[in-house]
Amino acid sequence: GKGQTNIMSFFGKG
Amino acid sequence: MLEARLVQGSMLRKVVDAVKDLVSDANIDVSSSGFSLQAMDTSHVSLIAMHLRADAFEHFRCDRPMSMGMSLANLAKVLKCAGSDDIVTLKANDDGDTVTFMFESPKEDRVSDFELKLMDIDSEHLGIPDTDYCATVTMPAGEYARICKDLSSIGDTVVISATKDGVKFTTSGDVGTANVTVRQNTTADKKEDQTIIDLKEPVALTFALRYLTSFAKATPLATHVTLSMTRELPVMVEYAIQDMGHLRFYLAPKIED
Repeated sequence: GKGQTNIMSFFGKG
Repeated sequence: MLEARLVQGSMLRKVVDAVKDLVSDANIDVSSSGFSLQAMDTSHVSLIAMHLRADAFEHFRCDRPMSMGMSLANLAKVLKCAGSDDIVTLKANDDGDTVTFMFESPKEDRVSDFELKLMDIDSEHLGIPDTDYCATVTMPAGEYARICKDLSSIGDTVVISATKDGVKFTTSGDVGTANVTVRQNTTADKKEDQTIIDLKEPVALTFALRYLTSFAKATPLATHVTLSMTRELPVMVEYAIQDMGHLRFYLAPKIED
């Protein structure tokens, strides 16, 4: 949806 | 060889029922520390992180770490066959492609076992950094579920704003607008009615209500839910699994263009 960010842009591949 | 015996087997069912609509298949990782599950929803907007400590189990044996890929819908079907007071024992061989669930009634007059096929699920493991949150709100889980339900009937996006006066949930849609403000209440005689707000600095974030509402499926797990927020970071919605572990949901914020 509008302006929804992706969780992966906050939590890098661990 | 994995063998784990959980006296409050119903906790397992409550955890799976809380996440099965958000995540369809997931790897349950088992090690000497206990059970962990980390998975994103299909749209990669939210992340679930569950941990059940080994010492929550009456008996816990895990010879070597293993990852069990499962369909959560099928796991939920199996756990639905357990009585609410049953003791649940999980067993799996190290190189096995199945996991067995044994349900024993408290009087041990009824024992059943279900064997579930394991799946190969390639899921990337994300690193969740420890965050020193600006605002942490601990409130009755039922209250949070009600706010999500009520506001979802008005709009599909919510602004959660934490200030020293309290936490305000705001939404708007074709119907109109709605505000729910929850204030600190540390004097309620029953602990489960208390709301505690720890504010380091005011913060306001925007989220899609459908995910927050889905997280509320975890309400049967705990009397309280904790919302932790920091500007421009995902909110963490956390339910304690008694004193055995936790079920955490992370939701990425919406940013105005």
